[in-house]
Amino acid sequence: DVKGAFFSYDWIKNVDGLQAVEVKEDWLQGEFERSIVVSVQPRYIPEDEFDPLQNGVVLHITKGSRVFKPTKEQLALDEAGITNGQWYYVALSIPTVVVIFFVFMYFFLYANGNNRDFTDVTRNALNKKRRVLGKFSEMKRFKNMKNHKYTELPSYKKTSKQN
Amino acid sequence: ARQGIRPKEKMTTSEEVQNWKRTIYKSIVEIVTPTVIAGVTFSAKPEETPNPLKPWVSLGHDGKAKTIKPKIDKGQTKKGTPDYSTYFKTASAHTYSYDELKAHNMDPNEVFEEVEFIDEDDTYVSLNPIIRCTPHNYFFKGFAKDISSEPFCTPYHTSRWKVGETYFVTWYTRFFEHEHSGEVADEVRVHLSYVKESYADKGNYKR
Repeated sequence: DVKGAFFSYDWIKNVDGLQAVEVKEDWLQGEFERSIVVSVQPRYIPEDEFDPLQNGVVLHITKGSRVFKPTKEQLALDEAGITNGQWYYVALSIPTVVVIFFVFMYFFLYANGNNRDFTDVTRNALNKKRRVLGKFSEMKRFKNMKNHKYTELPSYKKTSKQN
Repeated sequence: ARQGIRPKEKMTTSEEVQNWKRTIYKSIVEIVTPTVIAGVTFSAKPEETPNPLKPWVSLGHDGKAKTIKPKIDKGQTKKGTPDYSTYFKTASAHTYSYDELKAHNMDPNEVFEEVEFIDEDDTYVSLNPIIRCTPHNYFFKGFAKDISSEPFCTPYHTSRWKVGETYFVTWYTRFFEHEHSGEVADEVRVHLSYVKESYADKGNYKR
Protein backbone atom coordinates (compact mmCIF):
# COMPACT_ATOMS: atom_id res chain seq x y z
CA ASP A 1 0.00 0.00 0.00
CA VAL A 2 2.90 2.31 0.65
CA LYS A 3 4.24 3.99 -2.45
CA GLY A 4 7.56 2.59 -3.58
CA ALA A 5 7.67 -0.36 -1.18
CA PHE A 6 8.20 -3.78 -2.73
CA PHE A 7 7.64 -5.68 0.50
CA SER A 8 5.68 -4.74 3.61
CA TYR A 9 5.37 -6.77 6.76
CA ASP A 10 2.18 -7.06 8.76
CA TRP A 11 1.47 -4.72 11.62
CA ILE A 12 3.34 -5.77 14.74
CA LYS A 13 3.30 -4.58 18.34
CA ASN A 14 5.77 -1.81 18.96
CA VAL A 15 6.92 -3.35 22.23
CA ASP A 16 10.36 -4.69 21.49
CA GLY A 17 11.18 -2.53 18.49
CA LEU A 18 12.46 -5.30 16.32
CA GLN A 19 11.52 -7.15 13.17
CA ALA A 20 13.22 -10.28 11.86
CA VAL A 21 13.84 -10.10 8.11
CA GLU A 22 14.70 -13.18 6.10
CA VAL A 23 16.21 -12.12 2.79
CA LYS A 24 14.47 -13.74 -0.19
CA GLU A 25 16.12 -14.32 -3.54
CA ASP A 26 13.06 -12.92 -5.35
CA TRP A 27 13.87 -9.49 -3.98
CA LEU A 28 16.98 -9.37 -6.16
CA GLN A 29 14.86 -9.71 -9.33
CA GLY A 30 17.58 -11.64 -11.13
CA GLU A 31 20.40 -9.27 -10.21
CA PHE A 32 23.41 -10.10 -8.07
CA GLU A 33 23.01 -7.15 -5.75
CA ARG A 34 20.40 -4.49 -5.05
CA SER A 35 20.16 -1.51 -2.77
CA ILE A 36 17.13 -1.18 -0.55
CA VAL A 37 15.78 1.10 2.13
CA VAL A 38 14.29 -0.27 5.34
CA SER A 39 11.74 1.98 6.99
CA VAL A 40 9.23 1.73 9.83
CA GLN A 41 5.73 3.12 9.61
CA PRO A 42 3.85 3.85 12.85
CA ARG A 43 0.13 3.25 12.92
CA TYR A 44 -0.76 6.91 13.33
CA ILE A 45 0.72 7.84 9.94
CA PRO A 46 -1.59 6.89 7.05
CA GLU A 47 -0.20 4.97 4.07
CA ASP A 48 -0.56 7.85 1.64
CA GLU A 49 1.32 10.22 3.94
CA PHE A 50 4.16 7.88 4.82
CA ASP A 51 7.41 8.35 2.92
CA PRO A 52 9.62 5.26 3.26
CA LEU A 53 12.72 7.19 2.19
CA GLN A 54 12.43 9.86 4.86
CA ASN A 55 13.56 7.84 7.87
CA GLY A 56 15.22 4.78 6.50
CA VAL A 57 18.42 2.84 6.40
CA VAL A 58 20.06 2.11 3.06
CA LEU A 59 21.59 -1.31 2.72
CA HIS A 60 22.50 -3.87 0.09
CA ILE A 61 21.06 -7.32 -0.44
CA THR A 62 23.36 -9.71 -2.26
CA LYS A 63 23.23 -13.23 -3.53
CA GLY A 64 26.42 -14.09 -1.69
CA SER A 65 30.02 -13.23 -1.34
CA ARG A 66 31.85 -12.14 -4.46
CA VAL A 67 34.89 -14.11 -3.40
CA PHE A 68 33.79 -17.68 -3.84
CA LYS A 69 35.60 -19.84 -1.37
CA PRO A 70 35.40 -23.63 -1.62
CA THR A 71 32.57 -24.99 0.42
CA LYS A 72 32.98 -27.65 3.08
CA GLU A 73 31.53 -30.23 0.70
CA GLN A 74 33.99 -29.21 -2.03
CA LEU A 75 36.92 -29.44 0.40
CA ALA A 76 35.76 -32.88 1.52
CA LEU A 77 35.61 -34.06 -2.11
CA ASP A 78 39.08 -32.65 -2.78
CA GLU A 79 40.43 -34.42 0.25
CA ALA A 80 38.89 -37.66 -0.98
CA GLY A 81 40.65 -37.21 -4.33
CA ILE A 82 37.49 -36.47 -6.29
CA THR A 83 38.12 -33.39 -8.33
CA ASN A 84 36.55 -31.82 -11.31
CA GLY A 85 39.73 -31.72 -13.45
CA GLN A 86 38.38 -30.74 -16.85
CA TRP A 87 40.44 -27.55 -16.92
CA TYR A 88 43.53 -29.70 -16.26
CA TYR A 89 42.98 -31.77 -19.42
CA VAL A 90 42.44 -28.66 -21.51
CA ALA A 91 45.57 -26.99 -20.13
CA LEU A 92 47.64 -30.11 -20.83
CA SER A 93 46.30 -30.94 -24.29
CA ILE A 94 47.09 -27.58 -25.95
CA PRO A 95 50.92 -27.70 -25.54
CA THR A 96 50.88 -31.42 -26.39
CA VAL A 97 49.23 -30.73 -29.76
CA VAL A 98 51.77 -27.98 -30.50
CA VAL A 99 54.73 -30.25 -29.72
CA ILE A 100 53.33 -33.07 -31.89
CA PHE A 101 52.85 -30.61 -34.75
CA PHE A 102 56.46 -29.44 -34.65
CA VAL A 103 57.82 -33.00 -34.49
CA PHE A 104 55.73 -33.97 -37.53
CA MET A 105 56.86 -30.84 -39.35
CA TYR A 106 60.52 -31.65 -38.71
CA PHE A 107 60.27 -35.14 -40.17
CA PHE A 108 58.19 -33.93 -43.11
CA LEU A 109 60.77 -31.32 -44.05
CA TYR A 110 63.61 -33.80 -43.53
CA ALA A 111 61.97 -36.35 -45.83
CA ASN A 112 61.18 -33.84 -48.58
CA GLY A 113 64.48 -32.02 -48.40
CA ASN A 114 65.71 -33.28 -51.78
CA ASN A 115 62.51 -32.50 -53.63
CA ARG A 116 62.41 -28.86 -52.82
CA ASP A 117 63.39 -26.32 -55.51
CA PHE A 118 63.01 -22.68 -54.71
CA THR A 119 65.59 -21.47 -57.23
CA ASP A 120 63.10 -19.56 -59.34
CA VAL A 121 61.92 -17.73 -56.27
CA THR A 122 65.41 -17.01 -55.00
CA ARG A 123 66.68 -15.95 -58.42
CA ASN A 124 64.03 -13.33 -58.83
CA ALA A 125 64.73 -12.06 -55.39
CA LEU A 126 68.44 -11.87 -56.00
CA ASN A 127 68.02 -10.21 -59.40
CA LYS A 128 66.05 -7.45 -57.79
CA LYS A 129 68.96 -6.80 -55.52
CA ARG A 130 71.54 -6.92 -58.37
CA ARG A 131 69.85 -4.47 -60.71
CA VAL A 132 72.06 -3.13 -63.49
CA LEU A 133 71.92 0.60 -63.98
CA GLY A 134 72.91 0.59 -67.70
CA LYS A 135 74.85 3.16 -69.67
CA PHE A 136 75.08 6.68 -68.36
CA SER A 137 74.36 8.17 -71.79
CA GLU A 138 71.15 6.17 -72.15
CA MET A 139 69.67 7.36 -68.91
CA LYS A 140 66.63 9.59 -69.45
CA ARG A 141 67.78 12.19 -67.11
CA PHE A 142 71.22 12.62 -68.56
CA LYS A 143 70.37 11.91 -72.23
CA ASN A 144 70.48 15.52 -73.35
CA MET A 145 73.46 16.45 -71.28
CA LYS A 146 76.33 17.71 -73.37
CA ASN A 147 79.13 15.84 -72.01
CA HIS A 148 82.56 15.90 -73.39
CA LYS A 149 83.62 12.72 -74.95
CA TYR A 150 86.39 10.95 -73.35
CA THR A 151 89.71 11.89 -74.75
CA GLU A 152 93.02 10.82 -73.66
CA LEU A 153 94.67 12.96 -71.17
CA PRO A 154 97.47 15.07 -72.67
CA SER A 155 100.71 13.30 -72.60
CA TYR A 156 104.04 14.88 -72.59
CA LYS A 157 107.24 13.73 -73.89
CA LYS A 158 109.44 12.63 -71.21
CA THR A 159 112.54 14.59 -70.76
CA SER A 160 115.84 13.00 -70.51
CA LYS A 161 116.01 13.81 -66.88
CA GLN A 162 112.92 11.80 -66.13
CA ASN A 163 114.38 8.77 -67.62
CA ALA B 1 46.51 -41.45 -1.74
CA ARG B 2 44.55 -39.76 0.91
CA GLN B 3 42.05 -41.18 3.23
CA GLY B 4 38.54 -40.09 2.52
CA ILE B 5 36.99 -37.84 5.11
CA ARG B 6 33.81 -39.11 6.53
CA PRO B 7 31.50 -36.24 7.46
CA LYS B 8 30.78 -35.96 11.14
CA GLU B 9 27.33 -36.72 12.37
CA LYS B 10 25.38 -33.64 13.14
CA MET B 11 24.35 -33.24 16.73
CA THR B 12 20.64 -32.92 17.06
CA THR B 13 18.47 -32.33 20.04
CA SER B 14 15.11 -33.77 20.81
CA GLU B 15 14.32 -30.85 23.04
CA GLU B 16 11.40 -28.95 21.63
CA VAL B 17 10.16 -25.60 22.69
CA GLN B 18 6.96 -26.14 24.59
CA ASN B 19 4.18 -23.83 25.57
CA TRP B 20 4.08 -22.67 29.14
CA LYS B 21 1.68 -20.72 31.29
CA ARG B 22 2.09 -17.66 33.40
CA THR B 23 -0.03 -15.26 35.38
CA ILE B 24 0.11 -11.65 34.36
CA TYR B 25 -1.33 -8.59 36.02
CA LYS B 26 -1.90 -10.64 39.18
CA SER B 27 -4.90 -12.59 37.94
CA ILE B 28 -4.83 -13.18 34.18
CA VAL B 29 -3.53 -16.59 33.16
CA GLU B 30 -1.82 -16.68 29.80
CA ILE B 31 -0.37 -19.47 27.70
CA VAL B 32 2.92 -18.42 26.13
CA THR B 33 4.13 -19.98 22.88
CA PRO B 34 7.89 -19.75 22.38
CA THR B 35 9.14 -19.04 18.87
CA VAL B 36 12.59 -19.58 17.44
CA ILE B 37 13.80 -17.07 14.87
CA ALA B 38 17.33 -17.34 13.48
CA GLY B 39 18.39 -19.46 16.43
CA VAL B 40 16.99 -17.02 18.99
CA THR B 41 14.19 -18.27 21.23
CA PHE B 42 11.59 -15.65 21.97
CA SER B 43 9.11 -16.02 24.84
CA ALA B 44 11.14 -18.81 26.40
CA LYS B 45 10.16 -20.04 29.83
CA PRO B 46 12.26 -18.38 32.52
CA GLU B 47 14.59 -20.60 34.47
CA GLU B 48 13.49 -21.80 37.88
CA THR B 49 16.58 -20.31 39.49
CA PRO B 50 17.57 -16.99 37.95
CA ASN B 51 21.08 -17.11 36.56
CA PRO B 52 22.96 -13.78 36.75
CA LEU B 53 25.32 -15.01 34.04
CA LYS B 54 22.56 -15.99 31.68
CA PRO B 55 23.60 -15.46 28.03
CA TRP B 56 21.83 -12.72 26.16
CA VAL B 57 21.61 -11.91 22.47
CA SER B 58 23.36 -8.93 20.94
CA LEU B 59 23.24 -7.79 17.34
CA GLY B 60 26.04 -7.22 14.88
CA HIS B 61 26.24 -4.14 12.70
CA ASP B 62 24.27 -5.88 9.97
CA GLY B 63 21.59 -7.01 12.42
CA LYS B 64 22.72 -10.59 12.82
CA ALA B 65 22.17 -12.17 16.21
CA LYS B 66 25.14 -13.17 18.32
CA THR B 67 25.04 -14.67 21.77
CA ILE B 68 26.98 -12.93 24.51
CA LYS B 69 28.01 -14.90 27.57
CA PRO B 70 28.61 -12.72 30.62
CA LYS B 71 31.58 -13.62 32.79
CA ILE B 72 32.98 -12.59 36.12
CA ASP B 73 36.48 -11.15 35.94
CA LYS B 74 38.20 -10.01 39.14
CA GLY B 75 34.89 -9.80 40.91
CA GLN B 76 33.24 -7.70 38.23
CA THR B 77 30.66 -8.85 35.74
CA LYS B 78 31.78 -8.28 32.18
CA LYS B 79 29.55 -8.30 29.12
CA GLY B 80 26.51 -8.36 31.34
CA THR B 81 22.93 -7.79 30.35
CA PRO B 82 22.61 -4.26 28.93
CA ASP B 83 21.34 -1.45 31.10
CA TYR B 84 18.76 0.76 29.43
CA SER B 85 19.06 3.63 31.87
CA THR B 86 15.85 5.70 31.79
CA TYR B 87 15.17 5.33 28.09
CA PHE B 88 12.12 3.16 28.68
CA LYS B 89 10.96 4.81 31.86
CA THR B 90 8.29 7.48 32.13
CA ALA B 91 9.24 10.71 33.87
CA SER B 92 6.69 11.95 36.33
CA ALA B 93 7.08 15.26 38.17
CA HIS B 94 5.70 15.55 41.68
CA THR B 95 5.25 18.80 43.53
CA TYR B 96 5.34 18.78 47.28
CA SER B 97 4.39 21.62 49.56
CA TYR B 98 5.82 22.22 53.01
CA ASP B 99 2.71 20.81 54.65
CA GLU B 100 3.10 17.53 52.78
CA LEU B 101 6.79 17.00 53.45
CA LYS B 102 7.46 18.82 56.71
CA ALA B 103 11.13 18.83 55.83
CA HIS B 104 13.28 20.46 58.50
CA ASN B 105 15.37 22.37 55.94
CA MET B 106 12.42 23.65 53.91
CA ASP B 107 10.77 27.06 54.10
CA PRO B 108 7.01 27.03 54.74
CA ASN B 109 6.36 28.81 51.45
CA GLU B 110 8.76 26.70 49.43
CA VAL B 111 7.60 24.11 46.91
CA PHE B 112 9.72 21.05 46.21
CA GLU B 113 9.65 19.38 42.80
CA GLU B 114 10.88 15.87 42.23
CA VAL B 115 11.09 13.95 38.99
CA GLU B 116 10.34 10.30 39.37
CA PHE B 117 10.98 7.69 36.73
CA ILE B 118 8.31 5.03 36.52
CA ASP B 119 9.36 1.68 35.14
CA GLU B 120 7.61 0.45 32.05
CA ASP B 121 5.35 -2.54 32.02
CA ASP B 122 7.75 -5.40 31.33
CA THR B 123 5.10 -8.09 30.95
CA TYR B 124 5.94 -8.63 27.29
CA VAL B 125 9.29 -6.90 27.08
CA SER B 126 10.80 -9.50 29.39
CA LEU B 127 10.11 -12.20 26.82
CA ASN B 128 12.52 -10.66 24.34
CA PRO B 129 16.11 -11.93 24.74
CA ILE B 130 17.57 -9.53 22.15
CA ILE B 131 19.19 -6.25 23.12
CA ARG B 132 16.75 -3.36 22.76
CA CYS B 133 17.47 -0.28 20.74
CA THR B 134 18.05 2.97 22.61
CA PRO B 135 19.35 6.35 21.39
CA HIS B 136 22.62 5.42 23.09
CA ASN B 137 23.11 2.74 20.42
CA TYR B 138 22.37 4.91 17.41
CA PHE B 139 25.12 5.04 14.83
CA PHE B 140 26.12 7.98 12.66
CA LYS B 141 26.02 8.05 8.91
CA GLY B 142 26.96 10.38 6.08
CA PHE B 143 30.39 11.44 4.82
CA ALA B 144 31.11 13.37 8.01
CA LYS B 145 29.39 10.76 10.20
CA ASP B 146 27.21 13.48 11.65
CA ILE B 147 23.74 12.23 10.74
CA SER B 148 22.07 10.17 13.43
CA SER B 149 20.54 6.89 12.38
CA GLU B 150 17.42 7.47 14.47
CA PRO B 151 15.23 5.55 15.01
CA PHE B 152 17.36 2.57 13.92
CA CYS B 153 20.14 0.81 15.80
CA THR B 154 20.58 -2.03 13.33
CA PRO B 155 21.33 -2.60 10.53
CA TYR B 156 24.05 -0.03 10.01
CA HIS B 157 24.01 2.14 6.92
CA THR B 158 25.18 0.25 3.76
CA SER B 159 25.25 -3.11 5.50
CA ARG B 160 25.16 -6.20 3.32
CA TRP B 161 22.43 -8.76 3.69
CA LYS B 162 22.88 -12.16 2.11
CA VAL B 163 20.06 -14.12 0.58
CA GLY B 164 18.67 -16.84 2.82
CA GLU B 165 19.91 -15.36 6.07
CA THR B 166 17.87 -13.69 8.80
CA TYR B 167 18.66 -10.27 10.19
CA PHE B 168 17.01 -8.14 12.85
CA VAL B 169 15.92 -4.59 12.21
CA THR B 170 15.76 -2.74 15.54
CA TRP B 171 14.47 0.72 16.36
CA TYR B 172 13.85 2.82 19.44
CA THR B 173 10.20 2.28 20.21
CA ARG B 174 9.67 5.68 21.83
CA PHE B 175 10.80 7.46 18.68
CA PHE B 176 7.32 6.95 17.29
CA GLU B 177 5.42 9.29 19.56
CA HIS B 178 2.39 11.08 18.26
CA GLU B 179 3.25 14.75 17.97
CA HIS B 180 -0.05 15.90 19.51
CA SER B 181 -1.06 13.23 21.97
CA GLY B 182 2.49 12.19 22.88
CA GLU B 183 1.51 8.56 22.94
CA VAL B 184 3.95 5.98 21.68
CA ALA B 185 2.73 4.15 18.59
CA ASP B 186 1.14 0.89 19.56
CA GLU B 187 1.67 -0.82 16.23
CA VAL B 188 4.23 -0.39 13.50
CA ARG B 189 5.21 -2.15 10.33
CA VAL B 190 8.37 -2.46 8.33
CA HIS B 191 8.62 -1.60 4.64
CA LEU B 192 11.36 -2.48 2.18
CA SER B 193 11.83 -0.27 -0.88
CA TYR B 194 14.25 -0.34 -3.76
CA VAL B 195 16.59 2.59 -4.30
CA LYS B 196 18.57 3.38 -7.39
CA GLU B 197 22.29 3.30 -6.79
CA SER B 198 24.47 5.89 -8.45
CA TYR B 199 27.16 4.68 -10.81
CA ALA B 200 29.76 6.28 -8.56
CA ASP B 201 28.75 4.01 -5.69
CA LYS B 202 28.05 0.90 -7.70
CA GLY B 203 30.53 -1.93 -7.25
CA ASN B 204 32.80 0.04 -4.94
CA TYR B 205 32.53 -2.47 -2.14
CA LYS B 206 35.95 -3.40 -0.70
CA ARG B 207 37.74 -0.63 -2.62
